[in-house]
Amino acid sequence: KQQPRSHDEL
Amino acid sequence: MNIFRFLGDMTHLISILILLLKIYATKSCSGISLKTQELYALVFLTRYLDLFTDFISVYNTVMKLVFIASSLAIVWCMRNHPLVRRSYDKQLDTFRHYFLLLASFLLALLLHEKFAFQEVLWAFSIYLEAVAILPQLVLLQRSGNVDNLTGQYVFFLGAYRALYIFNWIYRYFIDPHFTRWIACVSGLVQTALYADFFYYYFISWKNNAKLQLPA
Repeated sequence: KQQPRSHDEL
Repeated sequence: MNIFRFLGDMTHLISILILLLKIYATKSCSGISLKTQELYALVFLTRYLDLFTDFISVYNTVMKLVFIASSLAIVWCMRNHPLVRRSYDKQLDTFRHYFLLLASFLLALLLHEKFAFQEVLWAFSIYLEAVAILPQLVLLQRSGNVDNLTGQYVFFLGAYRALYIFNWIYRYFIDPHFTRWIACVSGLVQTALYADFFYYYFISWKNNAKLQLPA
């Protein structure tokens, strides 16, 4: 399972 | 990426470019709070720890580098550039911003997405960013008249997080599992702190008058 993106926002 | 977030990032970038323009063009930082700039530098340094570990996109990496570099350059200039540092309103910029640091850090220890070094610092950076503008708003009220570039700088800085709120609403509709409570609630508080500034900014724009904040 792909590690969910931690924080994709700036 | 959605239009709200993109516009938000561009608005944020514009605010930084306006500040760099003001400092570079006028060789003056009058009306600018060094404490707020130091807090922003800390916000970016603690939020972008994943800069070299998590590659998200070229855009993401480039923007993080720009934000870190510009915030450090502004702090360095205000502290060391002979002309700029002389124009710093040291006697007006007296907000005890260490309390903001402590409160944000304690809150991050309590409220975070995961109790991990990077996550606690990420939450810290989110809380700190929400209150980092306070020394700047206090300085504006004390210094009375606000020069044009400073007023625009604060306006775009406040507008960027307001656009991010639309981004979170949009992302929630697209994917109900998307919850960013920490960033969203913090963003609401952050934008609310600009409420009175936005009001006086609007009045000055409507009356085509100088921006005046009541003391």
